Amino acid sequence: MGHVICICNQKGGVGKTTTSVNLASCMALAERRSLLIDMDPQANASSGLGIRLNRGEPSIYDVLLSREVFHRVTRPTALEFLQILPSTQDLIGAEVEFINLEARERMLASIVDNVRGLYDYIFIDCPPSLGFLTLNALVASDSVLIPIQCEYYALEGVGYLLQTIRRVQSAFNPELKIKGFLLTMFDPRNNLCHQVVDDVRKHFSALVFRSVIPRNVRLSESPSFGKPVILYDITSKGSESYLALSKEILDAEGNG
Amino acid sequence: MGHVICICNQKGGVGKTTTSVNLASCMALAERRSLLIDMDPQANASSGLGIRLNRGEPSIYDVLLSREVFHRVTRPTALEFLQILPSTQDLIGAEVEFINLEARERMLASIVDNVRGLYDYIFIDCPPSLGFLTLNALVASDSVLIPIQCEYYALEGVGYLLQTIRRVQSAFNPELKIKGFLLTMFDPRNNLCHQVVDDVRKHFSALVFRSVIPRNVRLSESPSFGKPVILYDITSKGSESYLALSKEILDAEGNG
Ligand SMILES: Nc1ncnc2c1ncn2[C@@H]1O[C@H](COP(=O)(O)OP(=O)(O)OP(=O)(O)O)[C@@H](O)[C@H]1O
Ligand SMILES: Nc1ncnc2c1ncn2[C@@H]1O[C@H](COP(=O)(O)OP(=O)(O)OP(=O)(O)O)[C@@H](O)[C@H]1O
Ligand SMILES: [Mg+2]
Ligand SMILES: [Mg+2]
Repeated sequence: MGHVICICNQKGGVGKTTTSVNLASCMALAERRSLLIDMDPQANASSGLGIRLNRGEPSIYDVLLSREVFHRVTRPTALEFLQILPSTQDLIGAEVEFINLEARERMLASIVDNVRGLYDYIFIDCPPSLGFLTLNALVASDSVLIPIQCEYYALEGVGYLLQTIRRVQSAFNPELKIKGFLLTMFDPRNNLCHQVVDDVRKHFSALVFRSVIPRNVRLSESPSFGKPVILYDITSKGSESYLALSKEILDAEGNG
Repeated sequence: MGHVICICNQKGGVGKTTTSVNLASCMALAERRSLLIDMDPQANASSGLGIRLNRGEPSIYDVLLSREVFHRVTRPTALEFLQILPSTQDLIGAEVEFINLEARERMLASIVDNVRGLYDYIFIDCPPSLGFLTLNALVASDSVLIPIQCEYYALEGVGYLLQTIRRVQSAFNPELKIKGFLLTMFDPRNNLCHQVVDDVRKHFSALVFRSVIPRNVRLSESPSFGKPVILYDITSKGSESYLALSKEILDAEGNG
């Protein structure tokens, strides 16, 4: 049965989308059947894989509202073992529109539960907030991967995120675990980066992935070509680091 | 009468808080009476100026609900001409809690209109979303300053932001103008950065500030000391660039 992992942190710009796109792609390269669900109205994960829907084209918004079936909206990508359930800005309205619907926090979970048998890994990219869309992702997931940028502001919100996860565990999804904290945009020349890494490893020790994602220009260039970094520049440090992360996750689950 | 400028972009991590804190500080250095309103539950602008409220301490949340008066919550900072109306995580609940209140989109505007006579400049830091809190900021403002990180994903959401601003202009605040687009985290060694700058200048021409904020480690270090960059390292490129921006804004308003 597929592992469902959401990539979540309400702090903006910490590498959620970059991690979702590139980790899912590395899993696909290892021939694990993978699905990326774009739960962010910014639709960066969709465009990062070269998929740009026009306004009104069916997206995850329509699947959540049961106006469209999962199979007709999910699309293939340039990688044989990777599919994407794309997003559009229509999703922005969901926060307010769905407020009076029954079991609104389980709308994504009911979709995921129907299809998880088709995949080995399902990744969910979240927007930079702890509202309805992120709540849905947490309820639908087995575990949470938390990217942490090696910067001061990025550390501040982690406490609140963990409180929110605990609340979701007690109210909606007792099985939800923390997959790990991923340090991103690490720049070895920057003292602050080293301090943040030390802080995070001290606080969260074994929950912090050994793999650290360096600041690497190829990671910020590849989305402009609609490609994950492994298809844009396989020799880059960006590719190396996300391949190492995918291997670390596969090894930990005993199927390396 | 004070100019009210909100710093807004739903894309995360583009430099909204860094711009709010440092631009407000530079205006204070130029002896303009300045107020920074932290409208983000992450409260990064508050901690960036060394203010850390405990949970339950009165914040902007209480002022919005008229449970506390403005003057008792607003605090001085290390700069004589700068005050801050700080935020806490209590604000996260506002999005859902205030949904049934009368004139909920004007809650901040009614506070700002009462105090704008006391200041030359009022800056509002927004969260990375286009929900209730950002809507309130847009309705309360005379103009919008839009930071754009010199990266690919940052360009994608600008269209939607401009649509939202137009909707706010027609429904709530016809006087709202675009103050300008500010290019942030510019790295001259990175080709993509140059492309983004060219794109933005081509699309928005005169609306783009001449001042460009370079990527500068002092800007990411200063918040960990609770100081704006001009009090942390006045000789840094970070200080230089925000001083240049404040001068450009003062000159444009004829009071340089
Ligand atoms: N390791 C890295 N090295 C260099 N650039 C990176 C790296 N990771 C991400 N980026 C760039 O930094 C910016 C922010 O990353 P990204 O958009 O993935 O963050 P996010 O958390 O998804 O943002 P949001 O909060 O808006 O959803 C993007 O322009 C991305 O291309
Ligand atoms: N010009 C710069 N040079 C170097 N680092 C910067 C610069 N501007 C911002 N930063 C750092 O980049 C990160 C993101 O900036 P900031 O938090 O100001 O963005 P934001 O748009 O307010 O994020 P959010 O969407 O979460 O509110 C922070 O850690 C900040 O210290
Ligand atoms: Mg993202
Ligand atoms: Mg911010």
